[in-house]
Amino acid sequence: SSIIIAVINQKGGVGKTTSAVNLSASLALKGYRALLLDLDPQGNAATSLGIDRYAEGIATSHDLLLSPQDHPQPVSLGTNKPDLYPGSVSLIRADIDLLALGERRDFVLRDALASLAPAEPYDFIIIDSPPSLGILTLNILIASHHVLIPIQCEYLALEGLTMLLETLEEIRRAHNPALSVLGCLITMSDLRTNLSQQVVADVRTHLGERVFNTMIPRTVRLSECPSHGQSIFDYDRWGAGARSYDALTREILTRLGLP
Amino acid sequence: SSIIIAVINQKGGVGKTTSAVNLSASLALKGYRALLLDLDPQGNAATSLGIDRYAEGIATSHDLLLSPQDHPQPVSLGTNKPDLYPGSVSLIRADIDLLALGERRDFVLRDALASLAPAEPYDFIIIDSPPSLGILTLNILIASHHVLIPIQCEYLALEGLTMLLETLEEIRRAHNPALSVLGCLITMSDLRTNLSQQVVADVRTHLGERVFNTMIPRTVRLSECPSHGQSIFDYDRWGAGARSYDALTREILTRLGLP
Ligand SMILES: Nc1ncnc2c1ncn2[C@@H]1O[C@H](COP(=O)(O)OP(=O)(O)OP(=O)(O)O)[C@@H](O)[C@H]1O
Ligand SMILES: Nc1ncnc2c1ncn2[C@@H]1O[C@H](COP(=O)(O)OP(=O)(O)OP(=O)(O)O)[C@@H](O)[C@H]1O
Ligand SMILES: [Mg+2]
Ligand SMILES: [Mg+2]
Repeated sequence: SSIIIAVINQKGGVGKTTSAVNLSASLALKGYRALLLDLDPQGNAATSLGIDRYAEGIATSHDLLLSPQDHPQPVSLGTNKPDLYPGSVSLIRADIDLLALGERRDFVLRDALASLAPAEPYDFIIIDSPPSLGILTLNILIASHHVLIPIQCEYLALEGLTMLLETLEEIRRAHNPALSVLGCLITMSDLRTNLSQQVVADVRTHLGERVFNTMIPRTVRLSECPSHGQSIFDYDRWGAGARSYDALTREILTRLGLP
Repeated sequence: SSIIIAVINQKGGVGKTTSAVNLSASLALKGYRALLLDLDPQGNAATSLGIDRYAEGIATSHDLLLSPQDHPQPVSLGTNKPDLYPGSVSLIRADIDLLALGERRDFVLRDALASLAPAEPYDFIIIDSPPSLGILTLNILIASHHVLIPIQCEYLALEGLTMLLETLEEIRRAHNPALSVLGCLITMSDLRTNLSQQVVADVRTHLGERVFNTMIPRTVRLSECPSHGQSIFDYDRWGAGARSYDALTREILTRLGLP
């Protein structure tokens, strides 16, 4: 069945959405069936792919999470493109809604994903997470097989890593022994600056093998593509941004032993 | 009594901590008594000012929030420097801890700040918020007189503004009629790019007078200073970063009718 990858980091603005969108687009481009699930109330994944999440008849990830029995259908973006459940404003209260479910609260997303019955099964489900470590994020970790951790090439981005890795360890012990760190992805690197070089060296020293060889450079094209509602592959197919997300996808497929 | 300013935006990585730290440092440098309160579990404000929040005997903002009767003392950073309550990891559960308090839950921070009895009263209390709109953030909005909204010069940063302004309106109606938008601060601007110019134009069109004239440019020095544990005023006193936060402080003081 599907490989579920959570893109997660409680530090804000590190490239979670940009990575979730472009990884799922790249996988779909290579012929894999990919689903992008945005569990951040900001809903930036939909905007990044040109979808109006408030449009008539669009089912959101909140619908999937709390009413899976209604079999809400994702937005289809076309051939060789990911399907999408946009994020919803009602996810702001997700922690409270989940808390009210008592015992089951930790497994709501896992059960909702298990109930998905697409016409053609997904090879990958990519989850964009909010910048927090609350109950919704724990739900994401319990439902996932792997996590991808974007790390912005900034000093403050290093600070929360220990807290995040400890949380993963706790989830692995208590609920999801199979949860693995697929890898840590250095984002927005600008190797002309000393700071960037220092952060890259620190991250590779502390996290070793877990850090992807591929780094995502800071490029104007990557920051522009959301305003055109396109993934980097539609917006600037052969630029540095697309090439780096393409290399990341190949590195991920190799780590997973897939063609 | 003290003027309480919340630095808030649920979008991550937009410059909340950088602005809270350097605004409180700039106010203190001008001779105002300033307190910096970090209510983000990541605790980046302490690191940015060279404080180890795990050190012996340091009272955190979680202590102030949930046990104000013990009169936890802030960290003093010295003459013409802000005092600081560092953020604490236990704030991750703050939404749940507050929820458990029932009726009082919305006013916990307001009451905790009212119980502060510093030897010398603070002119300003600057609050660094987490990237969310949960119960803790609502507490911050109910306790504050003004909000300062950092807006990163990026397309995705525009998306959540409506949600944020609607939340402010709700808080004003239900709990805190005096809550005002002190201003919206454009951060990490790089006017060499079309995107930045476009975002600045959009923000000024939509938000008009609320946008500060002062913009904070993206500078390497501002991203480096947290790694030295110094505010920009100690790290690079006359560079573009310090000059822009200095100009912001003067603009804020003018808006508040203060010298
Ligand atoms: N490699 C890159 N080069 C240039 N800009 C980038 C890059 N990656 C992301 N960005 C831009 O940086 C900003 C933050 O990225 P993004 O929104 O993906 O982070 P996030 O971790 O999802 O944020 P949040 O914590 O708010 O969910 C966005 O405006 C995005 O367009
Ligand atoms: N004007 C600037 N120029 C260059 N770098 C900046 C600037 N402002 C902030 N930064 C850097 O950008 C990153 C994000 O800023 P910061 O951490 O202050 O945002 P935040 O809104 O507090 O993030 P979070 O949502 O995680 O709390 C940090 O690494 C910071 O050092
Ligand atoms: Mg995001
Ligand atoms: Mg912050």
